[in-house]
Amino acid sequence: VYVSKIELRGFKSFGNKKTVLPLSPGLTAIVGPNGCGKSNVIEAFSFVLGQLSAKTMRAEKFSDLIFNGGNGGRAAPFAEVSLYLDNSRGELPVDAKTVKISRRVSRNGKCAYWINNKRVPRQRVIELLGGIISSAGGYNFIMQGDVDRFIKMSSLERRRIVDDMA
Amino acid sequence: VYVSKIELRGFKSFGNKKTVLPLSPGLTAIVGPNGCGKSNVIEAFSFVLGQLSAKTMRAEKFSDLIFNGGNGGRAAPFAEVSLYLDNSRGELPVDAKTVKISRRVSRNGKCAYWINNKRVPRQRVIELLGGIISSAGGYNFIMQGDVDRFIKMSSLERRRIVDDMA
Amino acid sequence: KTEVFMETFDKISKNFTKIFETLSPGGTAELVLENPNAPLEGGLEIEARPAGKRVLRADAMSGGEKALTAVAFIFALQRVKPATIYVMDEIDAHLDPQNLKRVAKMLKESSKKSQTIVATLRDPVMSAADRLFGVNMDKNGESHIVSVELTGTK
Amino acid sequence: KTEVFMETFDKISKNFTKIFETLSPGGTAELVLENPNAPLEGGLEIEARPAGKRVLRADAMSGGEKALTAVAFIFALQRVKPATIYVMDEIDAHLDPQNLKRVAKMLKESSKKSQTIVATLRDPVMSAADRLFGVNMDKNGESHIVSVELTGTK
Ligand SMILES: Nc1ncnc2c1ncn2[C@@H]1O[C@H](COP(=O)(O)OP(=O)(O)OP(=O)(O)O)[C@@H](O)[C@H]1O
Ligand SMILES: Nc1ncnc2c1ncn2[C@@H]1O[C@H](COP(=O)(O)OP(=O)(O)OP(=O)(O)O)[C@@H](O)[C@H]1O
Ligand SMILES: [Mg+2]
Ligand SMILES: [Mg+2]
Repeated sequence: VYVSKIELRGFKSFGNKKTVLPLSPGLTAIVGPNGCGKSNVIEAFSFVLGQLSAKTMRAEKFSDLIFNGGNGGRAAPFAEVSLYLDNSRGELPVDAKTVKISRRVSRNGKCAYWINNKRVPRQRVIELLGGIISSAGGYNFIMQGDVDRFIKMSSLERRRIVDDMA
Repeated sequence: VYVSKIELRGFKSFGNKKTVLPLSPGLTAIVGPNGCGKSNVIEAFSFVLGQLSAKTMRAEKFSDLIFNGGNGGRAAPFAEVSLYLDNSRGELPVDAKTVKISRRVSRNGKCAYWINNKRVPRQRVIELLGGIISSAGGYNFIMQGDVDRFIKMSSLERRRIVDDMA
Repeated sequence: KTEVFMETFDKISKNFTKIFETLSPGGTAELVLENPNAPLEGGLEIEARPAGKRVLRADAMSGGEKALTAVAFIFALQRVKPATIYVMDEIDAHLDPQNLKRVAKMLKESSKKSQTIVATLRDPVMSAADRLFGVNMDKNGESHIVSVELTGTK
Repeated sequence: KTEVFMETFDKISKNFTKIFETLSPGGTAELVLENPNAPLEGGLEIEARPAGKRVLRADAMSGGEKALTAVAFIFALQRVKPATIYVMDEIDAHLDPQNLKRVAKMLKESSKKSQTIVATLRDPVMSAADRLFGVNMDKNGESHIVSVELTGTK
């Protein structure tokens, strides 16, 4: 399973016009000047995979994730991210070569999820991804500043990390 | 006034053989791989200018600043740093074109200071340097990690910084 | 309970040492339990011996050595619970060019098994990538993806 | 007491805005007292408007924007109590190449008045220097200064 595409619409600094990033296996680097939106792209992955803490995406509440119009533009009506998974090897329990997972947050702060454009409860998405993508309890997401936290960690905190993985 | 030379002997990762860095006005960059000793050079400036906190030089006690022999070598008997100030414009109240300030820490943790090779109390060095070099209460020394502390500062801590300068 | 801990600890520990030795050639490091008989009553220390140096507790190392050790630890945790995608944001601060090159090479290697997305400001990581996305912010505060560079087979 | 504070605050504030505008062309920033009538009863906030963006409280900025703002603040403090020598250790982490170039340029400029010694891992700062010292650690854990490059007049 790998991600073949991610689409952002109205998500953080990305406007209401859909932004598409086609992806392939291997190593992809996201580059650009300070403040251009790299971490926002990283957070889009976290968001669509079900992140429940707005704080880890640097938002006080979920509706803060919605494009606010920038400099005198219009705010977006909602923030939506879609992740396309290549399922050509049939590893996911979905009868389709591509599995599209979408999440939207509306101005009232409520979130909705879809799998292949069919509305589903969040739990369905979490079950689908299971150990394949979002390795619960693993460290496949390393956000900006996490390495510094690892550096400053006390020996007890470090041992607790191993605890949590056991 | 500017520093024309700094000499390190037995200071941190610098061995018992004197290490000499000739300097001039303008911008000097100290470069090299992680762990090679750049910050140790920076701390040598802080040390010779009278730094009283061993902690800011990443030492638990002052004798930790003495070269410990590295990998199977012999430890140095003491750590000594000498700073040479160009006084050709007579800005310092010393009757000499060059003013040499030295500080040594011995294995018993005691420190001694010299001005032009004449033993003096620390206070004499502090008075001599006054606002010229070690701008007390200023921020002319920025140690590794200080920028991160400024980033994480609360608004009260930031206001207190201005307080301290006032 | 302690058995489950020790099983996981051993896996992470072996991976950590292997990874550190690759990132710091000539050096070695290990995870050390403060209380080996009652691991859950103590902490977990990192003891590292970079090439040509004596053993240092991790807090005695230089800024960049600490960063490299932390990255090695994170990679070791990832090996224990492998995922099909890794998403990492700027893990390369504080690393000198040589250490950075080795981290970039390791990212490249492991990306052959697990799709890896990294945000970075630094050249060696950019050059190791198979694909590059440039992000830009326009005068209206809106982000755009401005370049997609497929570097083909590397 | 408050007067002395306000006098210092105004100096730092003017310097900070000027420095930020140079490091972030097209942008501006200011120091804002939480309690302007009783400054000592409140904190001090930084409000920055990078080029093309709306005003952000410093904590809402990106990692690199926060670092640039912190560097501008440190430089502003230095202008208020000038010294004849500045010694700085790796102030360039988290900055992208363009921001880094402007910080290096500013270090170069101010070094014409005040001798400046910086430890750095990054090229733009190295290239701005008049003199370069390379430090190396040998197999016995001993540091040596391996190169002195006087780059003449630049
Ligand atoms: N809801 C939103 N609407 C509009 N813009 C937003 C929103 N949330 C965040 N932003 C903007 O996104 C920008 C930060 O982007 P981001 O943190 O991704 O930068 P970055 O490329 O990671 O930078 P750095 O290299 O410094 O880490 C800020 O300018 C912020 O104002
Ligand atoms: N008293 C001492 N005797 C011998 N070696 C020492 C002593 N004190 C520190 N060291 C060594 O100095 C080294 C650290 O040097 P330093 O912190 O200056 O590196 P650096 O060049 O600043 O690295 P970085 O780029 O990662 O910040 C460590 O290897 C440490 O073991
Ligand atoms: Mg970022
Ligand atoms: Mg250092």
